[in-house]
Amino acid sequence: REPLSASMLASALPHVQKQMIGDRLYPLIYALHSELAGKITGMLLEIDNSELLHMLESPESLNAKVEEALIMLQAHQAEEQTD
Amino acid sequence: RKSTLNPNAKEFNPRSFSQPK
Repeated sequence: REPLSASMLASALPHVQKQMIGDRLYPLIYALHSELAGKITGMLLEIDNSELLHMLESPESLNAKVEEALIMLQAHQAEEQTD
Repeated sequence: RKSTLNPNAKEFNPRSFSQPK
């Protein structure tokens, strides 16, 4: 598949843009954390599209963001358990 | 730059996994 470009996204509706990016992001995240891939992808999709496109090109950026999402998720789950 | 991830974000449903183009 050709890489997703800003111009390809520009012709799509906003929610379709997120789906297009998510379709590229999900397999990368699945390779890192299969059991949480859907959740982490959903969290990352709230980031600006320009930054998401950069993350698709940059494994280091993506890994850093995935780690950040995991920490947030774990903190959130810990919080729910103490309530 | 603020980058706040929302743990309550909706889970992504990967349609391309079941329906490849």
